[in-house]
Amino acid sequence: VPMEEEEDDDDDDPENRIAKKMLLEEIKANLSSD
Amino acid sequence: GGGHRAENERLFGEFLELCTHLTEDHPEVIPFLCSRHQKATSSFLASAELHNVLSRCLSRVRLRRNKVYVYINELCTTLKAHTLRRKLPLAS
Repeated sequence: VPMEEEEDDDDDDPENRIAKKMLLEEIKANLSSD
Repeated sequence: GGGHRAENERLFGEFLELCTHLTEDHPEVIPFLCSRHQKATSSFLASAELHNVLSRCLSRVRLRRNKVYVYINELCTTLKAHTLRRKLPLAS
């Protein structure tokens, strides 16, 4: 039986998604500059 | 100065603990936040400003876990703005 998730979607928030992308890009840039 | 240092350390530890569980899909995020924290100036680490930012981020992440990266990003940006400049030239 498929379960419906309504509130538990971490990536649902667009602001969170943008912040996550920025953060991961910064981490990647930092790693490559080391 | 230094009045907020111990309290700031405690709040930062709490924030880390909470975020560790919420960022399990990207385990590189927490070490990055720690390195930003380590590079911040000691005066900032003991400041009321950091105390305010940490308290705000902590209470918000408790209310809205689906915005965890927003608050981590905010904290990283704040810490970066108060980082010691330590660019050592590489000897060839």
